[in-house]
Amino acid sequence: YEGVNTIKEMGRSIHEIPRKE
Amino acid sequence: DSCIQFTRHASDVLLNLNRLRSRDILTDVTILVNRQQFRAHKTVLMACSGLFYSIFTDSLKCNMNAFSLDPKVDPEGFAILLDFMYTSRLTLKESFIVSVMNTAIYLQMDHVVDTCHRFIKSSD
Repeated sequence: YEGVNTIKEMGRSIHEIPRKE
Repeated sequence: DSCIQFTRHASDVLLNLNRLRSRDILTDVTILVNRQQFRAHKTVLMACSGLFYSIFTDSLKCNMNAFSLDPKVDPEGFAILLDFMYTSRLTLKESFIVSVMNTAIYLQMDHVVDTCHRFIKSSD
């Protein structure tokens, strides 16, 4: 992303699939 | 213009893929190594291994759902590399490092081969 101000988000980005249902 | 980069996204996605593997969800291939069987996702295998990339981009082979590897391949070495593909962590056990390196050569995972080689040389 040249020339774009990038904000870094350190937290989780997506849901976590459980080890079992 | 600005954007938000989620720095953990790649590892969060890989963790979810490994959860799908461990629950055998949407796995689409069985890899047979001697008498051991490993379930996996073709897309992950071909993203990480030159050998699997060649196999699954071959129109005659890509629809097969089971593959036997060369009998010289060590199941433990393959298991360590399969875990690496899904976790980015390569288990280094003194007794297995050579077998992991040889399996990585067979699977055409050159960067892993180089790293194993450097590790073996440094521990010598």
